[in-house]
Amino acid sequence: VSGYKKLDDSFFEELEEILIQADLGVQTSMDLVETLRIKTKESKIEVAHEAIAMLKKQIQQMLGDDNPSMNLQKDALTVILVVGVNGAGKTTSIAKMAYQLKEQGNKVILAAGDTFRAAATEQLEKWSQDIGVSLIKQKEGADPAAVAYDALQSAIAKKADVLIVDTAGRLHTKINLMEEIKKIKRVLERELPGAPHETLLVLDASTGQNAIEQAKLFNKATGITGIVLTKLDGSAKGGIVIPIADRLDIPVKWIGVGENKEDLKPFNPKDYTDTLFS
Amino acid sequence: SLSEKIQHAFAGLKKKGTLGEDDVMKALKEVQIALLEADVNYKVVKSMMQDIKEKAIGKRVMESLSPAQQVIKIVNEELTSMMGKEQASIVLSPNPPTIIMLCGLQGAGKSTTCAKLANHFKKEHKKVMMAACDVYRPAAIKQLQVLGEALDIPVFFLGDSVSPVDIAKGAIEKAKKSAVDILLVDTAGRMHIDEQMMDELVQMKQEIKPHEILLVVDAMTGQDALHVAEHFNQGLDIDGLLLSKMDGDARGGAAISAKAVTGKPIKFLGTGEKIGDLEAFHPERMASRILG
Ligand SMILES: Nc1nc2c(ncn2[C@@H]2O[C@H](COP(=O)(O)OP(=O)(O)OP(=O)(O)O)[C@@H](O)[C@H]2O)c(=O)[nH]1
Ligand SMILES: Nc1nc2c(ncn2[C@@H]2O[C@H](COP(=O)(O)OP(=O)(O)OP(=O)(O)O)[C@@H](O)[C@H]2O)c(=O)[nH]1
Ligand SMILES: [Mg+2]
Ligand SMILES: [Mg+2]
Repeated sequence: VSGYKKLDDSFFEELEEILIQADLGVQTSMDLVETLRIKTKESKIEVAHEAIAMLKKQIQQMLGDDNPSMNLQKDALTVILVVGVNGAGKTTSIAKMAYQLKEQGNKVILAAGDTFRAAATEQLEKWSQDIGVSLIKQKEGADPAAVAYDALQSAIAKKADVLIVDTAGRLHTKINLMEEIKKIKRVLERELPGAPHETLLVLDASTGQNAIEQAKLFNKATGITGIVLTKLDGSAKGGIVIPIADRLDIPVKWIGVGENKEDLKPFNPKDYTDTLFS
Repeated sequence: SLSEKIQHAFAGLKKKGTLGEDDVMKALKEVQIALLEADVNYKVVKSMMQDIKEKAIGKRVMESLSPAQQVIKIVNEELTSMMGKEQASIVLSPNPPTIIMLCGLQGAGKSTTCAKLANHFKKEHKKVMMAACDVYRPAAIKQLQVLGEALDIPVFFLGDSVSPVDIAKGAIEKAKKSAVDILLVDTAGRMHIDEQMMDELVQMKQEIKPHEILLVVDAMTGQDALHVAEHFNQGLDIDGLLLSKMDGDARGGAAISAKAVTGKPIKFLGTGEKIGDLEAFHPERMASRILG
């Protein structure tokens, strides 16, 4: 796009194509390009790279300009609940977060809240051993709310700094599973007022428009304080976080860029917006 | 729904009398938007709209008493034909074991699908075995073992410090000795742009010569589905596609993109987390789902 000499129709069409292919969605892409057409005319911008810079600013505003941070409690236990659809990267992201928080000097405890899927507890257990943090678990088929309760009691007793609760993957369309996640949240809230201090929605960067529906329904069920956008080391851009931030006011807090424990970075709106056009 | 939008686009025009090309183009814009919102890839939508436009700008629509209905029919026909007509199934080899290899991105549903397929063939009275070739993901081998145990289907494994190719070869030897009819090879999830991991799959294909290579694609995948399917097909010449998590409310445009770019048939649908949640693919049903 930077090769264009003038801001003609094909320039704006190509911008729209880039946004749509980055999964921003048709509506958001058309709106952004339409706004850009108007603003470039108003500001008498006639050079491609200036127009692109203006578009990037628009997108950054939608994402929220400043780097969103985690709501970590000072000298008190922070409880983080992690939710999302099947296979998004919840368990792996929890391991990455636990590693980072431990490196920062926090005492971290994990709760194996997925009591449904084959070897889900074993998967988190391997990670907890690898990282060197305690894991609270129960047998397969146990009530996940009971595991959450157990883990919270243990975290309080052991004076942990952070408790991260893993949950089973679930489609937002499954009402009984969404009720289950509400119950887990209620149990945490009841046992520690203010908990969970963060409820993170894990979203796979290759997800299409369905991500908006996911964000809406998970937000409705438990409230979502932030998104972990995973698998950005692929070719997908994860653009659906832009309409999600704009319409639901939910910020991206972390990005996953690989399968190892170090592969988690804080979300930076400017860097992210730059990669949309790289 | 798209049908309603098309009806609406034409509703205002009926009073004018005869339809012009511009009128039909207005309705087609709705179709283009609907396909993109259904996650069909931008390039695939562009080429589909060419075909749809050619059929729509003609007597069939413009001289029809119900042009909206005609346009809806054209779009439906286009989608259904793109989905593939054949009731594609897995053809078993006359020299057992038939080797089926599953591949795809991280978290797509391969391991779960592996068990579902194993169960599907076991119910058809075939002797089945699974091979645990994911040596990277923590407890991946355990996951397949737990699934196999519940189904009373043997899982061949050599732990996670043996190469996936060697595990697969060992599985084939064991399968032949145990008169196994079908061997399902589960592989680790990987990015299509990870050259080293894609080379590993190419090497596995060369060494074990699977009869069937299935790419598992998450039904909620967006624009990237095209690139994923293209790369896996270029590297492996896959035999079929399998769409997982169809029990959600994703429109599933990824199916069209993957099918369009590979030309390979969609063989099965994953429709839930339980072992029995595996269904045959029906092109017309998929077409109407994508149209919403
Ligand atoms: N390349 C890459 N792979 C990732 C990333 N995050 C997670 N994965 C992989 O994605 C797959 C699924 O990750 P999990 O952590 O099991 O996902 P989950 O959401 O807990 O899955 P369920 O509990 O089954 O719903 C694994 O193979 C992970 O290694 C990432 O940022 N990049
Ligand atoms: N709702 C639903 N969930 C599914 C379906 N297929 C798989 N899953 C779930 O998706 C998640 C990921 O499944 P896995 O089988 O672990 O995926 P995978 O491709 O083997 O993952 P990696 O080996 O890490 O690449 C699990 O929570 C499964 O239960 C499906 O058709 N519907
Ligand atoms: Mg998990
Ligand atoms: Mg797997």
